[in-house]
Amino acid sequence: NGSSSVNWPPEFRPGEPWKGYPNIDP
Amino acid sequence: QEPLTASMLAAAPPQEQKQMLGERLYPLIHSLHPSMAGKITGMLLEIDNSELLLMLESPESLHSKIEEAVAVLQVHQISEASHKSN
Repeated sequence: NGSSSVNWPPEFRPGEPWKGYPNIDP
Repeated sequence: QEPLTASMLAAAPPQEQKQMLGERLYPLIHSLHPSMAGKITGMLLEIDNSELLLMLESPESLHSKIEEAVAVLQVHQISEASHKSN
């Protein structure tokens, strides 16, 4: 669906927790 | 700054591992693509940690991964734009 791709890729900002983590299956 | 090692990563929880790798990758990527550094780093962090460590040790493989990510991002942005214009 379109909404998820708008936020892809989860942007990394130094000093801020990266938001992409939960999407990755361990 | 001492190089990031597998044992340093292994000592950290998974979320922290991605953060540590991101903090190392971001400045290297920012020096090549300042405007897209956040998105490129976010894309590369989805790669397996062991491969990310290898990339941190080998600038050539890091550069080729970065260029791949830039190409994917540009295609993604074009398809986003075409979705919006439809």
